[in-house]
Amino acid sequence: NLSEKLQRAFKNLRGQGTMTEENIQEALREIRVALLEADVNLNVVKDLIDHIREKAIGQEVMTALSPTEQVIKIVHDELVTLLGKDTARFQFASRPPTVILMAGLQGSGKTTTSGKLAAWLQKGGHRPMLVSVDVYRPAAREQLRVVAQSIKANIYQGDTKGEPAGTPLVERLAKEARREAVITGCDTLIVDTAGRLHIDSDLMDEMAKLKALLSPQEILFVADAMTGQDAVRSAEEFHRRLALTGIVLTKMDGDARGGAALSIRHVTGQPVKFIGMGEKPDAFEPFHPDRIVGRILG
Amino acid sequence: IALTREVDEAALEDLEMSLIASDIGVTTAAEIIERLRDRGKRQGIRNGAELKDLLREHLKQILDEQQRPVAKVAAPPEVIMMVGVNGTGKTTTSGKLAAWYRAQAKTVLMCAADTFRAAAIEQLEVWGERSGVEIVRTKQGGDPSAVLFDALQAAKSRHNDVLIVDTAGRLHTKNSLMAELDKMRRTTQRIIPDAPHEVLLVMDATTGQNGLQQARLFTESAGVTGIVLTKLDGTAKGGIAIAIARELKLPVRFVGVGEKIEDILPFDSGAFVDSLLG
Ligand SMILES: Nc1nc2c(ncn2[C@@H]2O[C@H](COP(=O)(O)OP(=O)(O)OP(=O)(O)O)[C@@H](O)[C@H]2O)c(=O)[nH]1
Ligand SMILES: Nc1nc2c(ncn2[C@@H]2O[C@H](COP(=O)(O)OP(=O)(O)OP(=O)(O)O)[C@@H](O)[C@H]2O)c(=O)[nH]1
Ligand SMILES: [Mg+2]
Ligand SMILES: [Mg+2]
Repeated sequence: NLSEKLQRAFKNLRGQGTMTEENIQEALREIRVALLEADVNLNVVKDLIDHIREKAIGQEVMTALSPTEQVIKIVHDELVTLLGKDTARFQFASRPPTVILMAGLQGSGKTTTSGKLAAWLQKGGHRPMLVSVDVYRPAAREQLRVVAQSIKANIYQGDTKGEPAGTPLVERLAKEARREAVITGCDTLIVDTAGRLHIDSDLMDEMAKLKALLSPQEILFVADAMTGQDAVRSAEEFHRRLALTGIVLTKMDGDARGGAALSIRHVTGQPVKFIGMGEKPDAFEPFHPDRIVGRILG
Repeated sequence: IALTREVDEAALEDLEMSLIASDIGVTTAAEIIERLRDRGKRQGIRNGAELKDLLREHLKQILDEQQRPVAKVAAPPEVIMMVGVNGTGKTTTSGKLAAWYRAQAKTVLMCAADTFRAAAIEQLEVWGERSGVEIVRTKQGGDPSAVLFDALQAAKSRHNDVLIVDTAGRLHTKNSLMAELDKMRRTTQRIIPDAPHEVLLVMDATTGQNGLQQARLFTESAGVTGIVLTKLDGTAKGGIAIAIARELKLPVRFVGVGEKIEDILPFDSGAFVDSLLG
């Protein structure tokens, strides 16, 4: 593990001394490898190593163990700072309904997370309404309907009236769902959208149109915890087009280290607000930065 | 001849960065670049373009070494099982493959063995309609091994050329779910001794280093014979497939390049490496 590797890297720095550029070089290399193996983006790792180097140089070494402990502490603090020290807050509207727009790549967990978010809001005393504007994926709207039923949440089904799958239909359903939420006294509206590539300009335009139509309080980027180096590219583009307000990291019940969290946070400046810990509606938790830092560092 | 000729270190570093950026893995990238440096020195190759060509050749070789012709099936049906973690594209790929085999004038049957996830059976049924292929299904929450049993018997009695089995997404860390997959494999073997003939691990091209562990554990429980790399129409390079080929000796069989029925291609290592190196 990283501690053992750092112990070896610091074998010349036992006892007393000061950390210098030279004597911490090997340790920095080990940290770089650990972060890359944890799927943190290459450029984010570069920045992190620079900050860590800066903080380490000049530090006094007190005991044989201390260089490793000191550096691990620097790394740990640097990652926690990057992720944002506190658990991020959920943004409610001053006048209901609060609209939450789900966004992300194909298969990341948006539909499942929409259900989890509804269940979480119910537990908090809210009355959420769900709507799926995924008119593209086979049985997508049926999937959300089944999820809503399982947690007894309101869902606006709407009628596609045989209209072709496309942005006009998406916008119509979204508009109708918002009206329905107001009519039925639902104070939150969760809009599940189709998975899409950040390089699909028509579908990214559709997301922008949905945002303009709904003025959501939350635009959540739902990302898979096992995403590798590409995480920054998709997150960056979704953020550029939509101004994300938060991130949900799904499938954290696996053993992916989750370095994508750092990468996405770094490139969007937005906090990870929740994590998905399973397939059931209750497998949903607010995000705690220090837990994922431990996981990323292995 | 001096073995210490200079190699363009800046070029090597650029190549190493692009390998890491492709998700091939930092250690794998370092080993490949080290080998490239040695070869470059021995062959007196100095410029970046030539080094890149050597690298392209080496990466292609790693992949090609695992390509092997699909074993001839003793008697129909050929049974193809789709496995993998959640959301990678198993159901969509099942539909695409069904159409692909039909285009080769094969008769195809599909089995909806994901009886757990909301609307999974309905989703595969749409693909059945799109590809003109019948689905053997059971009720929601039914036993996956039982519906698989029915599908195998049906495919045998109807003499279908191919049976495609779509399974539920599952994380490789969930022991009971991996045991369920093992049980499905053994059920298949009991009914058709050489089956499943293909166990395709469907992997998302955006997957990072966790992909190696997925491949290891799915091979243990389900006997993976090949990879389908999906969502290559995005910006992710899918370099993890090279790490998997190198370490686990698994070939890539197909790539998914979109959400439509025709968006599936047999694996082309040259095209894959060209796109990876950019
Ligand atoms: N283990 C686990 N599985 C999850 C989690 N979140 C979602 N899933 C599973 O991941 C798969 C994909 O989830 P979906 O909700 O369909 O993903 P999506 O983003 O809506 O997919 P598209 O609409 O096609 O883009 C399903 O099998 C889910 O059950 C999680 O936190 N843990
Ligand atoms: N762009 C793109 N999207 C794909 C590709 N393959 C699948 N998808 C999309 O990925 C999402 C998930 O596909 P599914 O087929 O439901 O994945 P799955 O592995 O069956 O998911 P679970 O059964 O929930 O584990 C859907 O939105 C698909 O349309 C591909 O090659 N390219
Ligand atoms: Mg969905
Ligand atoms: Mg599926």
